[in-house]
Amino acid sequence: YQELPVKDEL
Amino acid sequence: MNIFRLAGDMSHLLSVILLLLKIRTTKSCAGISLKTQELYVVVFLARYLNLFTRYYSFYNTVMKLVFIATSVCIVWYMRFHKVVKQTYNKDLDTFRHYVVIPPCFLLALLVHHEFTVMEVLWTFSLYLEAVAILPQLILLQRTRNIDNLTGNYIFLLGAYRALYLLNWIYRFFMEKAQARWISWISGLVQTALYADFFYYYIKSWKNNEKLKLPA
Repeated sequence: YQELPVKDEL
Repeated sequence: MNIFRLAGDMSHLLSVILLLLKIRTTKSCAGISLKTQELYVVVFLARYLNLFTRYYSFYNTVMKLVFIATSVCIVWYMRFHKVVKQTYNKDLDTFRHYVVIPPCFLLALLVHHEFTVMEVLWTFSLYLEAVAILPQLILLQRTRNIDNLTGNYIFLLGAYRALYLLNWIYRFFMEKAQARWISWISGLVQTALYADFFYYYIKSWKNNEKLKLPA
């Protein structure tokens, strides 16, 4: 399960 | 990072700085909902847990710390500062905000990307943020005259998530990012709640008259 890119958002 | 997300983060940052400035300079929190501020503390604490587990960038880390610190600071001012707390509209800010927390948490337990603690809390923070502005909007309808700083604060706060919606569209098409329905729908609901505020805010700005929400 790869970290969702959305997690680099605030 | 794209221009929409940067603009969104700056709008969000500006909104909390504006609110802190209002409280510090006028020594008053009249027209501000403590319930919304407390919900935002929960939102940031639940969302930024990965502050300790995953480093994305200096910017990301600093902004998370700033949002947590400012939201806690605002709640402190409104609850404990001897002068400011007198100006809190306790009798008008009556939305029972703790009522929205369990449903958001339950929904996060049912609808999420992955059933892990971090993921469920992150999802919970998205659902909670979508409704966190409700106490503030209700208080606005009850407040006789809304001062400019408060109006600008809410406008910037609403604009931040609207800009994030553009950021998600941009990322979906430009970066071929996969669909993130949870973020998108929560963001849409959140921005939709500001719809009538945006209407009256822009109208008052155009006609150069005092911002007034119909009761």
